[in-house]
Amino acid sequence: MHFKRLEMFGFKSFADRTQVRLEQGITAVVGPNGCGKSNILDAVRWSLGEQSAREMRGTHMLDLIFNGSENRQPTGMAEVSITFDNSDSRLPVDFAEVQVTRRLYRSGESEYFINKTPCRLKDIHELFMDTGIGTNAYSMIGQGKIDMVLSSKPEDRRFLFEEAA
Amino acid sequence: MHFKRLEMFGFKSFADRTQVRLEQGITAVVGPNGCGKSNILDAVRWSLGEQSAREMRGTHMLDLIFNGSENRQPTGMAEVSITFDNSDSRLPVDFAEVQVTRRLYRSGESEYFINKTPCRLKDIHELFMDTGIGTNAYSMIGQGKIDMVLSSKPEDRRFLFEEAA
Amino acid sequence: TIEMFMETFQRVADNFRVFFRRLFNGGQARIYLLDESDPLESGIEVEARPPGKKPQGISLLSGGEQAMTATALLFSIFKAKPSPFCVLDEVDAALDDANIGRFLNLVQEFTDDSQFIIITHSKQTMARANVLYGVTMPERGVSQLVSVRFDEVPEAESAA
Amino acid sequence: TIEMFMETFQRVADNFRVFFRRLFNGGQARIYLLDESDPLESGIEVEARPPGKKPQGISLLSGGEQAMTATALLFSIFKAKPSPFCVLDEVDAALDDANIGRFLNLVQEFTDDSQFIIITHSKQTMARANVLYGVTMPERGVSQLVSVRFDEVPEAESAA
Ligand SMILES: Nc1ncnc2c1ncn2[C@@H]1O[C@H](COP(=O)(O)OP(=O)(O)OP(=O)(O)O)[C@@H](O)[C@H]1O
Ligand SMILES: Nc1ncnc2c1ncn2[C@@H]1O[C@H](COP(=O)(O)OP(=O)(O)OP(=O)(O)O)[C@@H](O)[C@H]1O
Ligand SMILES: [Mg+2]
Ligand SMILES: [Mg+2]
Repeated sequence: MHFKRLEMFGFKSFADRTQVRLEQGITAVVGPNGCGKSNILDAVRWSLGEQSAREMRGTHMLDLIFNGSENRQPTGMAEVSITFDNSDSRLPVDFAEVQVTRRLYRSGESEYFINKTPCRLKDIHELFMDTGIGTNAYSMIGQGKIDMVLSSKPEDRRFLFEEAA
Repeated sequence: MHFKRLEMFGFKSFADRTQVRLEQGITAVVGPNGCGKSNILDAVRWSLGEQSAREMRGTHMLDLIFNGSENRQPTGMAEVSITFDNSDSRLPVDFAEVQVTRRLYRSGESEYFINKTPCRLKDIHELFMDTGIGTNAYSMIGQGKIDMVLSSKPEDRRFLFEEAA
Repeated sequence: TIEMFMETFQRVADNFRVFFRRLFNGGQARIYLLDESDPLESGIEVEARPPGKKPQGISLLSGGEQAMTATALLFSIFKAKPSPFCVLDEVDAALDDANIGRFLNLVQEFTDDSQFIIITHSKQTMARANVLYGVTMPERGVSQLVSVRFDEVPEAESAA
Repeated sequence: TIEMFMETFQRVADNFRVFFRRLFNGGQARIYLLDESDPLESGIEVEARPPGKKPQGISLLSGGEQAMTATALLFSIFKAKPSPFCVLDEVDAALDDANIGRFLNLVQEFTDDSQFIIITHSKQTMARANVLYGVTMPERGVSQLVSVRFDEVPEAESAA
């Protein structure tokens, strides 16, 4: 199965609906400081069910909603959709293509969808369980986090292995 | 007063006697990974009286002595000398040029010199006190340490100010 | 279970010995359990010796050497339990050009089976990508994504 | 003493407002004491808003924006209490080219009175140096220092 595309709308600095299409091999993301590259990684994490705002550099989950700029008003919600080609049925659902959507409103209310059907966050966690997809510490390395692998104490390094084992 | 030169001998990866002459303005130090650039910063710290091996990425002070390579034996001691032009008498000694030398032997024994005269570590600390030279947290920024300035808790940030105030 | 953990750990340990030598063009490294009698709670120790150098604590390795060692470990785990995709955010920041080349050679081993999204400022990494996206802010505070060709990278124009 | 600390703190705070705007080409930032009634124990808070963006916690700033903000703060302290020399080890690692340029412009403000030793992989920084030293290991495990000219930088040849 592979990652087909990521769509962001009102997520952090991506005020406008933005689609990132993924191909096989290596997709490089480049650009000046502060333009939104790491925010894309945060969007992937969030769409896979990340519940800790700190893992996405925020203090509260509401920090993830586009909060305006000099010319723009804040948006009322953040939405991210992640779409997979599931022709090998690695994801335990009966669809050749699987789209997971997550929304967060300013009220603090959240909505979750699998292929446009409303579901709970729990369903999203269970969808990805045992697939190797998810917020594995070893397959999503955030900016500046590579040093932690070695600088962490021997007891702390276990967390990398525990997700794999 | 300015920093004239740094001399290293048996200090970390600088097995051979090496002299770094400093001029006015900007001196850039470049080179591939693992070649010894950051070791030069450690040598400056150590020569100014740094007592924490961890500040120089070691576990014990003996880690600072060249411990050999595939073709070389370990050296018996590490020595670093730092030389200043003191024509403005910023350093409270009666010399136009001041050289501070520090040695550490495998036995764990240390020696200190100011202009070749033996002295104690205490004398070196007092020499630099109130001169703005020394292991100020804000004038010697180690590799990867710039993030700490902002990521540290508000109480921890004080240490930058307390050295300045 | 203890067997599952030990089996995975052994595979990771074997991969690590191989990948370290590949990233460093020699030398040796290993990982081991601090307390073999208690695998599910034991800390994990890392030892690494770049080629031509004497063994020392990993804290004494340079910034780039530590990044390469950490990369060898991460890929060792990844090989034991592959994910369909992997996102790396500026893991090449501390690496010189020669090391970036070896890092990318190792990544290439995994690209048949996994997709890689690599955020980078390195021209070498950009050159090896199949697809290149540029993220810019033509309107301040609002991100915009564009497909770019290698020769039109918007690297240099930040507002800060 | 409280007066000494407050006087230094005020000067640093004033410098910070100015240096941030210079490094970011606009925007605004400030530092303040969390507890003004207890200056000798109070934590120090930092707020920063890059130009065109809305204010947010500094944790949400990008890697490069945080490095620039930290640099503004360090130079603010340095200006209040200058040292005869300053050693910076790869502080430009997270910065794009435009930001490195503005960083170097700020460094240049201090070079009349202080010497700077900057360890870097950036060609831009090398180009602005008065003196350039290369550190290499022609014999593995043993460092060697050489004076280099800008066009003969030994950047690319690491053993790893
Ligand atoms: N909720 C939000 N609304 C608007 N902007 C936001 C929001 N959250 C974060 N941002 C902005 O996004 C920017 C950070 O983006 P990001 O971390 O993706 O940058 P980057 O491209 O990775 O840069 P660098 O190369 O410096 O790492 C910050 O300027 C931040 O203020
Ligand atoms: N006591 C010692 N004896 C011999 N070699 C040592 C000693 N202490 C450290 N080293 C070696 O010095 C090297 C690190 O040097 P340093 O940190 O200065 O590299 P660097 O040039 O800053 O590289 P990078 O660009 O990756 O930061 C390591 O390979 C380490 O093994
Ligand atoms: Mg980033
Ligand atoms: Mg270094």
